[in-house]
Amino acid sequence: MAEKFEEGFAAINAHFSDIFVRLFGGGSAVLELSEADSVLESGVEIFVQPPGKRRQNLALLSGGERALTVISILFSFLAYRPAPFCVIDEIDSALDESNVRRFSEFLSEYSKHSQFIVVTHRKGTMEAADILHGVTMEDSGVSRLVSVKFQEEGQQVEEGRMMRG
Amino acid sequence: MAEKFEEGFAAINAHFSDIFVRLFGGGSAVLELSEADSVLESGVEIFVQPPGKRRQNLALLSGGERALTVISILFSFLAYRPAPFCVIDEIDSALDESNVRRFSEFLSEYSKHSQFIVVTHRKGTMEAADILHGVTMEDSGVSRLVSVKFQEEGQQVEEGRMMRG
Amino acid sequence: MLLKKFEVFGFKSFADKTELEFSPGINAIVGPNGSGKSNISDAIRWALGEQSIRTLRGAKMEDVIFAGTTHRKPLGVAEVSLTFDNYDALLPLDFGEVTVTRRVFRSGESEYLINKSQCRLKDLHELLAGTGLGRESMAVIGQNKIDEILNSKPEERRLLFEEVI
Amino acid sequence: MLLKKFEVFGFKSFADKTELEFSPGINAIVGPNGSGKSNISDAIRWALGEQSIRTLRGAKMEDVIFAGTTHRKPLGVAEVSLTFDNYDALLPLDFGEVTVTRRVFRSGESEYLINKSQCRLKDLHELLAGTGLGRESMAVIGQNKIDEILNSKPEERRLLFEEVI
Ligand SMILES: Nc1ncnc2c1ncn2[C@@H]1O[C@H](COP(=O)(O)OP(=O)(O)OP(=O)(O)O)[C@@H](O)[C@H]1O
Ligand SMILES: Nc1ncnc2c1ncn2[C@@H]1O[C@H](COP(=O)(O)OP(=O)(O)OP(=O)(O)O)[C@@H](O)[C@H]1O
Ligand SMILES: [Mg+2]
Ligand SMILES: [Mg+2]
Repeated sequence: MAEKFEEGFAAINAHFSDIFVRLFGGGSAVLELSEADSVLESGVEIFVQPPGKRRQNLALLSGGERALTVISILFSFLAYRPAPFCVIDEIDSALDESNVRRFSEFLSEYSKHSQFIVVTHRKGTMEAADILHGVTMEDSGVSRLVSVKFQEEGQQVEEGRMMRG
Repeated sequence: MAEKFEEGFAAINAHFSDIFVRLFGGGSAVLELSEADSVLESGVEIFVQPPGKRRQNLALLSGGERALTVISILFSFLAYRPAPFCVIDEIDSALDESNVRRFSEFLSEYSKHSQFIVVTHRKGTMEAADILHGVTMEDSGVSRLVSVKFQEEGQQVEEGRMMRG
Repeated sequence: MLLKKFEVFGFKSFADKTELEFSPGINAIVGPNGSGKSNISDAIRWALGEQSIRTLRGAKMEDVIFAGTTHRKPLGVAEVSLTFDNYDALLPLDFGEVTVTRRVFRSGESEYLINKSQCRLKDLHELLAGTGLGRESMAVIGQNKIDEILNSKPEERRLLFEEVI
Repeated sequence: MLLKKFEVFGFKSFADKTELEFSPGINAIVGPNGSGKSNISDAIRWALGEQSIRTLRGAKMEDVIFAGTTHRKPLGVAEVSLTFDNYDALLPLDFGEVTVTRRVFRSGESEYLINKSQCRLKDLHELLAGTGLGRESMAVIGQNKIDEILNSKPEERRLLFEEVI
């Protein structure tokens, strides 16, 4: 049991370090067991070092860096063991445009083994999607689905001017 | 003292209701004193009702509706008494594209009486700005300012490919 | 074990019976602020057996039942069904398709069904055990949950790892 | 009372003396994730007299002093200056321009200056009283603060109103 956890943890950690470096374009990151001698109960610590910075407390990271750290953790789990599907609600809202693109590249790469259901307002993420599902409410207070065509100008989708079902 | 507060509160409330309706395109909103008979100590309650919905608890609002509610409060203060300047850090991150545009229209309108310093990744807000200030860090871990020209493709700004200062 | 179909009736803002077919790959859910996108991700988490009403942004279990609008009366029951493609036999059942359903009545009574036959919550948990869709998994990452994931205690973080190892 | 100039040296990621001239109207601050944008809004809030280190995303007061990177040594002092245009005589001083400066040393010692002459924090508060830039005002809305503003208790919300009425 302990051995299995240790092996799994080491594999996830290796993915985490690799994915962090790819997302941040450098730096380093590592997961550690807080009590390495009691593998079956120990908590997990996260240490990250964005490029050029010292190893620091998670609280000092910027809004976007925190989102990228969680994205790194998510994809390291999926790399170790693909989940059948994954629902992600606006994890890209704090990202700058180029990190939205990097995130969407990871989505495309990992969508070969897992299905993704992603709520988003960002054009870069919409562009990576295989299909768009529109939700609207208008003044009725009741949600309805509408079919959506992605136009070059992502705004079209958002304005609720979506083409009726 | 009590009279002054009551008058000010009533004026801010009138602005709040008006601005909320303009931002949400309908519905209604009101600020109330929790203990109306002790004006000088009473707390303030916020009741909002997006278009078509019942008056509801703030916790049931969506991410974007919560941001628009705070934006309504901010502008109702500025309408009552313009602050010399106002720093706003990515309040637009949860907004859809059409609400980003509405927010930027309010910024433009209120910038006649107050100076705004707005941190943003959203193109709609950048387009409304009178001037862009670029910040970059590259691999050094040290922040630097760079001058930025807004190109039609907002992404250009974000990628850190900003023109050197 | 693809999520093929999502059906909802009376859950939060979905007052009318609504059906959504998901595709393999990346599905983006888009639409204006407050239209019901996060309610879909809440519905999926709820149908998978989520017991904490706070995680679903409510105060009491009835908060997930359609509460009515200015034009419509509240409903008495909320129901969500998820249909999985089980050709890879990841679910220990001898069906090519498996549908899990959850219902709650205003009286507080809950029902769980697997392929239309009633079962207990425990049966649902057993069905999903080992698929990576357990409650502690990262299979559903709600809106604004980045802080919760990064600020969690090391022992809580360990639960994420136990879901996949 | 326009904010004309922002000067920073040794505050968070600003290891080098940096100067930023703001314009009237809408100033957008843009740049990649983690580049230092929110550090600017933290610096402005700090220079206006902010005493809570948690609001500045730190644990102890020294967290605002440049902590070093892989290539640079930590600094021993952080300094921020804000220069206001006082032609409307909103500040009760007989100068066309007023500069407030705040310094902190690793020893924990703090200094406040108005137009380069040392003063107490109390003097700074008195100078800013009545301008709408007090600690409880909405003059600086930090990143991810929407929940804090909406979830605050009614008595705390009242403080926002007292700043402007
Ligand atoms: N029990 C309920 N009955 C009716 N409506 C409800 C119920 N619970 C929540 N709602 C409505 O659902 C709306 C929020 O929907 P949701 O959070 O899914 O929006 P969203 O599409 O995610 O928006 P955003 O893009 O701003 O995050 C609220 O305005 C609220 O009125
Ligand atoms: N005392 C300090 N010394 C050196 N660097 C620091 C210090 N405090 C914070 N930082 C650095 O500042 C960076 C965060 O900057 P900031 O929060 O301003 O980014 P941002 O531009 O707002 O990014 P985002 O768009 O993601 O919100 C962190 O990566 C951290 O390393
Ligand atoms: Mg949402
Ligand atoms: Mg920031």
